[in-house]
Amino acid sequence: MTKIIAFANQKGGVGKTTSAVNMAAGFAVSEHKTLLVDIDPQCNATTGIAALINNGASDVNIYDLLINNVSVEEGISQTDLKYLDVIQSTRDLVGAEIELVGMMAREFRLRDILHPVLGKYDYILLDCPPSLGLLTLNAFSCADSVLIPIQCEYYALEGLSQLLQTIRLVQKHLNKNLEIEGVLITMYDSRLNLSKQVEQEVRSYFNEKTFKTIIHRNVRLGEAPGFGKPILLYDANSTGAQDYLSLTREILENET
Amino acid sequence: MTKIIAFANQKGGVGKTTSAVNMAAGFAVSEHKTLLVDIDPQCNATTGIAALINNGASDVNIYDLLINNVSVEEGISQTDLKYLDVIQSTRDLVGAEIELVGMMAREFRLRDILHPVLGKYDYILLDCPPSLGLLTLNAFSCADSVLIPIQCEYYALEGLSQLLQTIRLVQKHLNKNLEIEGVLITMYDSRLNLSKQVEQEVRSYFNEKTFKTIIHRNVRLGEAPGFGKPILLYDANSTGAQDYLSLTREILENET
Ligand SMILES: Nc1ncnc2c1ncn2[C@@H]1O[C@H](COP(=O)(O)OP(=O)(O)OP(=O)(O)O)[C@@H](O)[C@H]1O
Ligand SMILES: Nc1ncnc2c1ncn2[C@@H]1O[C@H](COP(=O)(O)OP(=O)(O)OP(=O)(O)O)[C@@H](O)[C@H]1O
Ligand SMILES: [Mg+2]
Ligand SMILES: [Mg+2]
Repeated sequence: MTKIIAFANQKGGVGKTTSAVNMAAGFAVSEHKTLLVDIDPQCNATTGIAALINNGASDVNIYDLLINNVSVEEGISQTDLKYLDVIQSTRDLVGAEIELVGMMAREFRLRDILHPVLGKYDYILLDCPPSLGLLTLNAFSCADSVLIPIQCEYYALEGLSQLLQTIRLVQKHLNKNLEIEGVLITMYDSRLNLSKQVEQEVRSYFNEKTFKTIIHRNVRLGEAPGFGKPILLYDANSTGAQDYLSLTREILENET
Repeated sequence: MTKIIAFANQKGGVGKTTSAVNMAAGFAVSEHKTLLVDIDPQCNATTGIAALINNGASDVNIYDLLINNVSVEEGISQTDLKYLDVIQSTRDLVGAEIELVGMMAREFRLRDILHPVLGKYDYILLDCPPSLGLLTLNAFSCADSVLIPIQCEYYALEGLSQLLQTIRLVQKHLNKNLEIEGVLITMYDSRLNLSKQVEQEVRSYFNEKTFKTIIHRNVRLGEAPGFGKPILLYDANSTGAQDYLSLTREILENET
């Protein structure tokens, strides 16, 4: 049974891509077949694992699948990690939201595209852009759950109510089975009161839906994308790698 | 002569709002009549100066102006800073991009709205959402220049070529006078190599278009929005306040 998790939050720069890339690697090293799908025109997740895509690279991307009806099998690239495949993004996706507006069942394009490969993977992870437009709605319409990264900042707290409202609307009109996988506290700096305050607010608001694992601010997480590698392959001893491994374990334990 | 500056970068969380809010306060305390316009559905700039809007609050917002044809004068709120006015955003703006798609001259809605007040202000600052959709295109179509905040991170460097390409397209088709006000290095941490590397890359790529002023990482900048105040009124002695004052001076000196 494949589980599809969307990494979403319309607030920018909260750690969606960093979490999607590093969770994809975490599941793959735990020998769960994983597909990482980048649906952000910024292509950051595509960059974040670029060094792992060698001979298995496909020249078909998510835009070809969403807009040009190319079959999903053609858009899948293999990586150096045996259990990790990837569907890459492209800058052309920036126009997709306007192109999708006029299409029939426009919120379900991604669900229909991924349908043929559902049985092949244990996890499909979707990295969303920082907005609540049609690309993110497509992710919500096919996902089983949403993982919500939130950085320890005041503005990041503010956007949560809008995100939850959108999720409720999706549950009502597009995907009644959509759940919240959990809220993930990111870029936590234990020296700062602001980090502690935001953590307390998030835990009191979301209770057990807040992951026990916290992702601490760790410069190695910011360096890894420059080498096109997830943190586990860039610096396995770093706090960042330990934090994302512990999150992988926590999600796998929740499943059982 | 009014100067309109758009604060834009499709990469999320790079400091667009923090820069727009604190530059608005910087210009206002230097006695330049300033209008801050929040065109992001996240409403962060609206939050960032919320404590300054008292009796002068208008219940009309940018959505009413863009979509419901309310006159701009009705959407202007005064603040406690004599030379600072504000047009607030609303969550309803999330639907505006789709609603704008079918409108005539949809990229010029904001230009037409602001036209009547051009003579009233020295500076109009536009805080853009993290995308290159119709809201940001509206900002580019009426702006004189774009101020591009970029955080000292690898992913933030990546997005610059796409942003420059969009600006070139806008110059060709929508607004031939659009210039780059400058590239602003934000969240700089002098202890990190990553910060130094990104700064070097930005300066070698943009040369004199990179502001001399650097905005250092300073937790006070992250705390201020929780009090609804720009940094100058929250903690004038902080590094953040000093950095944004020095940037205000640098832009004002460039003008003469
Ligand atoms: N725990 C962390 N410690 C230090 N840096 C981090 C951490 N998590 C993410 N970063 C860095 O912070 C920046 C923002 O993270 P990221 O790009 O993953 O966020 P995002 O939510 O995907 O952004 P966007 O909204 O643009 O898609 C990136 O440059 C990333 O490398
Ligand atoms: N120099 C700085 N030092 C410390 N924190 C900062 C600094 N600049 C901004 N921040 C904080 O970092 C976060 C991101 O900044 P901000 O929200 O201004 O970016 P943005 O580009 O407007 O984000 P979005 O893409 O979501 O619109 C905010 O929580 C802000 O308070
Ligand atoms: Mg991202
Ligand atoms: Mg912002």
